Amino acid sequence: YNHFPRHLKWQSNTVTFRILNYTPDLKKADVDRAVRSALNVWADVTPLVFKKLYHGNADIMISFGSKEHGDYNPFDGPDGLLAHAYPPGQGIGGDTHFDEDEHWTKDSSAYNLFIVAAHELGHALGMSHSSDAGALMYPVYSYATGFPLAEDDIEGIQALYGENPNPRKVKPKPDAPNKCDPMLSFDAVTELRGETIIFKDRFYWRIHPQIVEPEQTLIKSTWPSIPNKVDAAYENPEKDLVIIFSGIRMWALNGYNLVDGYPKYIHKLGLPKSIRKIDAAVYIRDTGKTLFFTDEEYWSYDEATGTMDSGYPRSIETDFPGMDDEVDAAAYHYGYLYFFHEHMQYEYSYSSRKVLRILRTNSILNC
Amino acid sequence: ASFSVPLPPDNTDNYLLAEKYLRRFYGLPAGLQGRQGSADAFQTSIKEMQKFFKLEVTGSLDDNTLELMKQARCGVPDIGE
Repeated sequence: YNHFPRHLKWQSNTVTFRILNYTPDLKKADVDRAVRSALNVWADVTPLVFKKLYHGNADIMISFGSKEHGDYNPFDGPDGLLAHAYPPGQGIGGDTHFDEDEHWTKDSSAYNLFIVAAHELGHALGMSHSSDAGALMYPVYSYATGFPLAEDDIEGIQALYGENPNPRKVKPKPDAPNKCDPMLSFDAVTELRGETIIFKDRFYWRIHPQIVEPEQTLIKSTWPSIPNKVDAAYENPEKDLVIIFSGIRMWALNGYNLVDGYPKYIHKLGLPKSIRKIDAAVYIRDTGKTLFFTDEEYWSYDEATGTMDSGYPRSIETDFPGMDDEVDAAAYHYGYLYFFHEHMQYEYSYSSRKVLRILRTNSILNC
Repeated sequence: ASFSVPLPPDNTDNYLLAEKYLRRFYGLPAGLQGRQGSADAFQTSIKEMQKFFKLEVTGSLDDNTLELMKQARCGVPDIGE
């Protein structure tokens, strides 16, 4: 998290606000509710109390305007800049402006006013932008449900105002995982058109062969319709599809796009109803089979016929000597299977049927 | 890349978008500067932005950096004024 220079903040814990005008995109009551909910997000975790004024000058003056709207800090029409706010202080300090050329909504169909307001009011209270991709104070817009503050945001605002003496139970979003945490484990690994995608919590890293620094992004900012938690994933390059598994459901992605007809139940693959989660999935290009790992066993799926091979499940330990533990994620490269389990990865040679090397899970992230 | 070389149109658009982005959010100085000064300031600002967003710090307008510049966002600068 970051604060503004000199940690600008309001000196009183009672902060006044006033809504000067309204967007025609939403009912007046919806705007009032969005602003009040956005203020409550910060009030939940601090001693701050927000008092609404209907006349005169409030600490935080909230308004909608387009292009040049009076503060020589013009907006830019649809998309691009959505809103801005000023740090605590007299006059324009604390004032919060929304770009009227955007389409404001109560859901995810366009820019969600509650989420943008919660972010801007963070500025109006003294928070600057955070570089944590999962934080509310991250500069780029992203729609998310649930309590919008991450631990990073809460730490930042409490560094200015302290904790709420009567805390309401809130469930902050966990911070973005640190790729070089030695104990890092993965949720899933897959290829995607020549890149490697690694899923962890609400995020994924994207590894491009020519780019040294893996890029971390929120899953929902790229694929809004898949869950925040991925159990397994694999790519079928022949069909240019990446299949994502979460719980008993699966999604098919063609690049950024969700394929019609998904999600589907994983049991359509031929898995028994007793299987409630797939731990890892990997497509073996040389055999045209996809392996599904569930607890101590694994299954073999024939992509060409779309059926599960008979004689499965089989024991992982029996068929993959040296792998006597569950599998979190799996990847296949040039005849080598890479099993990821907790903070270790095992390089398994298909031809010599043994584990050749054991590495740290996040060595793939240049750590 | 030397910015004194005429850029093809789409590159020019991207460069102007980047310049406007960096000026608004990363304090890239406005107005005319010497040719070398301008290139240095541009590169320094891009590096600041790449560092902030945890992108690979290349100092050049690569695809990932440009893609992020085009995303909808808040109008407050990313680094302190």
